[in-house]
Amino acid sequence: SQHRNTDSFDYSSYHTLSEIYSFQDMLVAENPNLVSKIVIGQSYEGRPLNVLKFSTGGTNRPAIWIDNGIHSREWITQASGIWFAKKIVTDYGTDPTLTAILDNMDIFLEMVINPDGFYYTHTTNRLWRKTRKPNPGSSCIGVDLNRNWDADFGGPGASSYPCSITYSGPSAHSESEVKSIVDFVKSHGNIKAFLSVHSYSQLLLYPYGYTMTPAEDQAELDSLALKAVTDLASLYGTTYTYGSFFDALYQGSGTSIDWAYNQGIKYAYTLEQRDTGTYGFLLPANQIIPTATETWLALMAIMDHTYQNPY
Amino acid sequence: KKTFEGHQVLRIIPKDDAQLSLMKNLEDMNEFELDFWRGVTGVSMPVDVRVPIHNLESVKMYLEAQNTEYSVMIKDLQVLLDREQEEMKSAARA
Repeated sequence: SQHRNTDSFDYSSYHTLSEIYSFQDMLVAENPNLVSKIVIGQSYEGRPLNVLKFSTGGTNRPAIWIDNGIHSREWITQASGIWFAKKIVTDYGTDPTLTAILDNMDIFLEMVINPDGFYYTHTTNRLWRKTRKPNPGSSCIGVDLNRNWDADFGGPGASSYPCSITYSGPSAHSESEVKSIVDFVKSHGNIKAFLSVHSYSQLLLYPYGYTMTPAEDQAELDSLALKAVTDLASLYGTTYTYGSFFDALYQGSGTSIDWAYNQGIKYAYTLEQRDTGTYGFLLPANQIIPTATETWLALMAIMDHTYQNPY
Repeated sequence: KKTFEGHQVLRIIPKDDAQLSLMKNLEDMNEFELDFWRGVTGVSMPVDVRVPIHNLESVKMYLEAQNTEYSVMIKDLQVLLDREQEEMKSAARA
């Protein structure tokens, strides 16, 4: 709140949830013709689930969804989300690729999917991953929001044990943080790309996670992933591995991109940002801007491909 | 506020299926109070795990008894967390 505008905002520092909410409001106020804020729901503890909509007009245009911070301790993702938002308003009108995208499509950006967990990482336990919802019958708290989606819910790669860090929750979409996105995406009906940003591991993953069966669009998703990681590496040489979630990482059920893909959103990807194992979740703040900048190149590759290949 | 003085993050790379199975067992053991940062995936794929200071010796002995090699990725987690906190305070002051 001490920042007067988004130009003077410190993008190279980690910020609290209230600072992020203030940033969102400032960005909307400064760019009323481009940015608006939609509250798609409330977290378990009653915090708003804010989504920034970047739109140059039109009605129900094809759109791109980007989310950050589903796992609260992955602080580089929320910090990158702030940087992405500013980048979009800065580049619109100057960068021809982004301008073309935004002249024809909308971008929805949820910087903090799991605000309760994020708040908890600032106040109580820096290494918290899940939500903060109590689990009846257990002393353990929280659900892993990236196991709560209706995509082979409760299958291998998720846990039914509330104390596990991959606890799926009692049923698919049981968590308001997930249900709010599901309702929003379904009611919109014209989302063409669904991009989830995580850390750490330096991976770019596409469906499926719950099965080794290749996605119908595997060949296209794979070649686009190669383009995206090549663009990303062109900046600082950061190397990403890419492939299906199942092949490149491990079997995981109930994940967001599998759900999105099964909804008919072809360009569904999960990014795992820096690093590969020096700092883990404690990536130093001086790496925020470099990480966000290189990640943006991969996102742009996917967004541009989505724009160029309507379906 | 939860602190992590002396907690270490170990990197373990299972070399074969036997070690992989061992790591999976470790994931299911509650008594060591482990927090897997990078879970068990496959042979030659790194596993990063935070170990509380009071269980460090036991976990290391367990790994050594099974001939499983590990390295210390983060020597004292709280040192890094304190640094992060200080940077945030400093940025807020600025």
